[in-house]
Amino acid sequence: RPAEDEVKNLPGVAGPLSSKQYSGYLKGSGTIRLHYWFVESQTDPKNDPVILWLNGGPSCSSLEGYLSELGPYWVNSYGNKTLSVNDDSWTKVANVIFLESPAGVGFSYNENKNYTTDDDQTAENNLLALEDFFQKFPNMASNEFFIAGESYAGIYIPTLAVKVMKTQINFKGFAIGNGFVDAKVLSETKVEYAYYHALIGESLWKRYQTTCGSSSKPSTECAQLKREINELIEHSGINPYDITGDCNGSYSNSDLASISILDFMDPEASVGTVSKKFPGYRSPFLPCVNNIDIEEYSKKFPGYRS
Amino acid sequence: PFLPCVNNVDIEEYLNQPDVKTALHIPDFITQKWTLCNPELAAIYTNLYNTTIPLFQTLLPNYRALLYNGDADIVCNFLGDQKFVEELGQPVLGNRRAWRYRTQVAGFVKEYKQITFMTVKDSGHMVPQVTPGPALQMITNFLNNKP
Repeated sequence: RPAEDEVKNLPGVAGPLSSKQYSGYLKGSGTIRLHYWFVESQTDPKNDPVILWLNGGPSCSSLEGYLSELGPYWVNSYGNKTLSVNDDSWTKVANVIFLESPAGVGFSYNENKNYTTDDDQTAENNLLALEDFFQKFPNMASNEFFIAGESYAGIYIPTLAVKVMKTQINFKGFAIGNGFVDAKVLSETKVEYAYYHALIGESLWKRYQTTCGSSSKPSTECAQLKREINELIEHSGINPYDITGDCNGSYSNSDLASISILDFMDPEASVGTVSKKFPGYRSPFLPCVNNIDIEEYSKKFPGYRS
Repeated sequence: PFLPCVNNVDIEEYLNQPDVKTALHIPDFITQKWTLCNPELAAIYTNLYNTTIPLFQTLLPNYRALLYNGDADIVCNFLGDQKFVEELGQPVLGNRRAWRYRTQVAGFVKEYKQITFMTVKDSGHMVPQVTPGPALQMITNFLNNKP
């Protein structure tokens, strides 16, 4: 183990760390250096498997994976810059490497400042970094090895895995969460998903079916309609990453998306119509603003549907 | 915004503290602020793969795979990944069934030869964040090659 990389303490954590941790740099090709944060298993580091975790983007940092998903500590909210214990950390059952990749993401860098890259170069540099990891941690070389990640790691992982399979690494398998694994399929099902979860209405759905449904050859009108639907889904204030959760961050640079919702809604349910009928009514689609108790409203105005 | 509705302020504030950077052995010449994503890098990144089906077909004969989806995510929605797994054409090992976390239904799962597709109920894009308990159970079983 590289003593110089050991994390002795973490600001915001009181007392000793839950298991040994290491942070430093792994070599990619040439002058590329990728930052890693390795957390040993809290149970049996000698025998538990090793997981390489990759977040997506492309260009998003795997430290998010550590600090708000599967790591042993989560950053607390409200800016107090402290950490709390994650009782369901994956480090309870595995040794986990969080790798910031490609260069230019997080603390990773390229000495020559060239950050142009692609899927294959990213996979190649991830492989080189992984091989460097096992040089630094030969004690982990015989452990079972898995790759896991989410989102655009749906590309990162299989492209890396086909390279890993040609090495001596004790590779066993891979897991992908909410993966970007096929652009066409995801794009098509996104509209279906939006319709079946009532994010778009009948009229727009019918327009979509008419415009995009019959021909296998994509038309300009279909592409435009898909763009509009996409804009509606991702910038309307509904959290596209968790439609039943809160919208915690910003969602749009302008009010345009909110306005476009009105265009997409069924005429009988449009805000303009409802407002005339029920003075004082404000759209529940006002992003992240909950200023109306819909249930109470429905009782007051039987038959009202948002 | 690069990630609509995702609040990353707390992580950024934490990681940009000098004492945290020191603890993580980040060299002083890295003066650039740590950010969750790098949109400028994303803008010059070249995507080479529209589909990963050929890669999966290379891998699956020898390696196990798990595709899981928080079912409340629309960006990489479960319908798409479910369809993707079906299109791989792996032999089906059993019917789609509910899986449980403690006593509650936590999603649905369908197993194929070498690959499992599962949903995580009412979870989002970041499954271990939204539903940490079910996520840990899921990955533990996968690592141990259990259903």
